[in-house]
Amino acid sequence: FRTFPGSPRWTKTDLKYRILNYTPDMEPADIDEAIEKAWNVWSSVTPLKFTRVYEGNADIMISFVAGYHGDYFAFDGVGGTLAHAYAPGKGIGGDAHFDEDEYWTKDLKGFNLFLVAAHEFGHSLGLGHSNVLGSLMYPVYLQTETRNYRLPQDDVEGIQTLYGPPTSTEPPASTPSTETPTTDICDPHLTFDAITTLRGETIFFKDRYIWRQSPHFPGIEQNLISSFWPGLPSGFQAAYEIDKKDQVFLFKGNRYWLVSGDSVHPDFPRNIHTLGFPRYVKKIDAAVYDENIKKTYFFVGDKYWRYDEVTESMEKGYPRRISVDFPRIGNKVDAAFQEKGHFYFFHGSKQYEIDTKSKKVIREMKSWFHC
Amino acid sequence: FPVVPETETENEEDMQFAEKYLEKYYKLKTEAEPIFKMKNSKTMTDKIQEMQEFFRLKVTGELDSNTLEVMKQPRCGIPDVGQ
Repeated sequence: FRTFPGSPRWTKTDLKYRILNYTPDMEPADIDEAIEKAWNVWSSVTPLKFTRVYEGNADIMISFVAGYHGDYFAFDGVGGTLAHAYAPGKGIGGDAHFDEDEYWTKDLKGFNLFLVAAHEFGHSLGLGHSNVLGSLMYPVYLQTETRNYRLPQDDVEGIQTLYGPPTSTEPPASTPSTETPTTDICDPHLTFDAITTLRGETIFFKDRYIWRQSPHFPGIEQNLISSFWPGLPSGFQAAYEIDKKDQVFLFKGNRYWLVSGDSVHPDFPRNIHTLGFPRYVKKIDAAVYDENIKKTYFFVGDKYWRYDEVTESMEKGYPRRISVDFPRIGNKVDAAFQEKGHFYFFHGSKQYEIDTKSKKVIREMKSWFHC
Repeated sequence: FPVVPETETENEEDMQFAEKYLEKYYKLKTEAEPIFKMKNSKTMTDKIQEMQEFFRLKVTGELDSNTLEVMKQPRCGIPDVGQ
C-alpha cells in the first residue's frame, strides 16, 4: 500500500458525503446503496464514520461527470480512466468524480459502481495506489465478487496506518483528541505505564493517553495515543528515546515499534526476542537509554538487561538483579527515562533520581509535576 | 549521428498511447519538439521501466505486448507515482 506524499488524512472521524447527481445507467436507489456499501468497506476497519448529507457542503462531494468537468483532469470517454478522487483536504480535497461516459452497473455487466467507488474513497481518505494485485487500491479495474465483499489485507493495513483500527474501547468519534482524562496529575498514588523523552519533551504513557510535558510551555497536555499514532495500540509498557537518531522505541507485550515524532517506521512491529531476549521474557516493564555509553537498560521483573545500541546486541553477563545494582529503588522498575544526565525511575508511586554512572539514588521525589 | 534505439521503430500509435499513459500516470515530461531525440527516448525507457516495476511486469524498458496490455486496461485516473 502507499499513502499520498506527506500522508494527508482527515483529522476528524465523522465525515460527511453528498451525492451531487446520478448516472442514468442505474436506479438511484442502487447508486445510493453502492455508495453506502463502499463507505462501509472503510468504516468497518477504522474509527471513521460516514454520514450522508443532502444539501450544502460536505467533506466528500460525489458526482458523475464527463470530459472536461472543471478540474485539471478531464475524463476520456469510454474506457481508459473510469474515475478519480482527491486526497483529504479542504475544497476539492476528498471529492470523487466518476466518468459518466462509462456504463455503471450494480453487477459486473458494466463497471461495478461499488468497486470503483470503494477504490476512489480510499483516495478520498488518503491512500494512493497499491501494486498488490487483488488489493482494492490496485489502479486497474478488476472484476471482483462483490457479494460479502471483504477488504484485502493490504488495504486494511494501509488505511489503519492512517486511522488505526476500530476498537470498542475507543471514545465516541465526536470526542476531541485533547479530551482530558479524569486522573489528577497531583494524585499521590499516580503511576505510569511508560515514560520517554521525545524531541525535548517528556512523554508519560498512561492507559490510552499520553501526557506531554514541554520545557517551553507550562502545564501538561493530555492526548489520546491514537491522536499521535493512529495505527498503534494503546497500553504501552516501556519506551525510550535515542535522541541523536530521533528514534523512540515503544514496547507492548512481546512487540515493539519505532517512531520518529508522529511517523511510525515501516517494518514494525518486531518481536522483542529479535533484540536478544530469551523466549521466557514476555514483556518489558521499563527501558531507558544511556547516551553516555550508548546502551539501553531493559527492566523485566526483578532483573534487567543491557543492550548495546552500537553493536545492536544484548551484552553478555545479563540479566542482573535490579536490587543489587540499583540499591534503594526496590526490585522493580515500572517506568524510566533519562534527562540532563540523570536517570528517573518510577516504581509504583515513588520516583527516584539516579546518577547514571554510580547508579546510586540521588534523591527520592514526591511528584514530577511540581505539585 | 547517434544510433536511434530500437524502441523508436515500434508501432507509432502504440508509442503515442504509451507516452500519453506515462505522462498521465508516471509524470513523463515530453518536449513539443525534442532537440535530442536520444535523450527523450531514454526518459521514455525509464518511465516504461518504472511502470513495469510497479505492475511487477518483466522490467525491460521496452513497450512489449504485456506492458501495452496493462496500459490499455480501464483504471483509476490517479497517478501511480507522486501526487
